[in-house]
Amino acid sequence: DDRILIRRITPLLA
Amino acid sequence: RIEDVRARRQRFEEAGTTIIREPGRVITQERGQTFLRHDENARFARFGAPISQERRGGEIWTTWARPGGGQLVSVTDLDGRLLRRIRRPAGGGEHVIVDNGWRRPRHGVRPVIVILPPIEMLNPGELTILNDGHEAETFSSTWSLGPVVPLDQVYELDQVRFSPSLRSRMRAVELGGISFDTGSWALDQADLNALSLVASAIQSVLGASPNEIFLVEGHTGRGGNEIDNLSLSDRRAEAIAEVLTQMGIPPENLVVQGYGDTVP
Repeated sequence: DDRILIRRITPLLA
Repeated sequence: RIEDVRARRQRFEEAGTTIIREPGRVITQERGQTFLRHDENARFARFGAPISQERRGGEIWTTWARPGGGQLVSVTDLDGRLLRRIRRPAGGGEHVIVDNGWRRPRHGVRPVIVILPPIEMLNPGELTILNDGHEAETFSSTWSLGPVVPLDQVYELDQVRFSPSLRSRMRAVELGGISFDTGSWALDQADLNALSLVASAIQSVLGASPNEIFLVEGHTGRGGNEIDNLSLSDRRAEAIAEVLTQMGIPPENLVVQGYGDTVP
């Protein structure tokens, strides 16, 4: 399916 | 439309890597893995022409004046790969808001993929899906949650971007109200209405913590070919990011990536 997801990724980042 | 992009693709073979160039994007295939990259500075054109661009060793530093004061610096390597994003507030100081590593003497085109054990507790039911019944608070509260399982370390942007098991450590909001026509990345008025809710949710997260980074992920179904799907999903994710920025979300707080027909 066509999907758009938005994730806050700051906690994963150096 | 994707047909126009397809017609303008050029394919090269280089030391075991297939490189596909198309307008605005480069796709590399190596050892069974396919990666798409786009110009990481393209969305900053909204700030107008850069006020400076200089080469520092193997890096290119491009600086824009931000509307309302301050500066944004984008540091890339000579191939345009994002290395760092730096925010310089009007009042002075400097914040590295994205650090993509790449300072070690290694790597060709492949980012290092990190494989973590699957998360047992995360099931599809935990994905927050945007629809008409939701309030902006639903999304901002999903985004304010920490990793679903504790992390032992932190990572470079491209590790997060290209490692599904890393990304799945953070909860995602799916934009259920958005639909695209086959082969197109155009958005219509109904999509824009749905996105204003998303923009206000992101705005409220940034109001409390202005240096948060959001990844806008594009995914397609299995139909069509892999390269078209990658390109289309990346263009759709970028279209979403552009609209969010028109609605007030700073472009530097967003990272965009299309994943084609791989499972989200």
